[in-house]
Amino acid sequence: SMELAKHDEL
Amino acid sequence: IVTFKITISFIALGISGKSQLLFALVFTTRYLDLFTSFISLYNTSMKLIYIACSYATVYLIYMKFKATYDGNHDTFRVEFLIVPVGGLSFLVNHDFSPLEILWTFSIYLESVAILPQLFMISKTGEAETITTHYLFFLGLYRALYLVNWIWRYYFEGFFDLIAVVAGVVQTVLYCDFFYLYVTKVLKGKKLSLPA
Repeated sequence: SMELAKHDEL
Repeated sequence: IVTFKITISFIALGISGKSQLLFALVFTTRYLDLFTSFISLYNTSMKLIYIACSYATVYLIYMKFKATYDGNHDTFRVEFLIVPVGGLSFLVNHDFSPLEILWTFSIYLESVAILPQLFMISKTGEAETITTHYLFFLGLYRALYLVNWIWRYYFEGFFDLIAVVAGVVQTVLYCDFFYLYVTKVLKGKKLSLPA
C-alpha cells in the first residue's frame, strides 16, 4: 500500500 | 537563486516574503522523513539545501534586509491557502498518520505557494530579470516532474496520484508566467505588465 512507499522525490 | 539574488543585491525588493515563508513551511513539513528514511546521499543533501535556503531567504527578507522588503505590495492573504490546504490534507491522503498528513500538506501547499509572489508581480506590474529566472526555474522544476512521472509510470509502475494532481495544478499556475518569460524576458526585455 502507499503508506509503506517511501517518498523518494524532492 | 532567490537566496543568492537577495544576498548579492542586499535588497529584498520584489520578492514575496509570504511565498518564501510558505516554501519554508513546505520543505519543513515535506522533509521530516530525513529522520525516518534514507533514500540517497543526493536526496538527503538536496533536502537539507532546500530547507537551509528557504530559511536563509526568510531571514534575509524579514530580518537582515527588512527595510528593503516591499511589504505594502505583498498583501496576499495566506490563510486563504493554508486553511483549505490543511483541511484537504486531512481528508485526502495516502495514510492517516501524522508524517503522511504533513507530507500531503506540503505537497498541496507547494502547488499554491507561489501565488503570493505572482500576486505581488501583478500588483507592482514588473519584476527584475533575475527574479523571473528564479520563478522560471522554480516552475520548470515541477513541470519536469510531469515528464518524469510519465516515465516512471511506464518503466517502474510508479504512480502517486496526490503528487501528480498537485504537480499539474502547480504547473498550470505557472503557465501565464511561462508565456511572459518566453515572450519578454528571453527576448531581452524586462518583465513589465500593462497598467
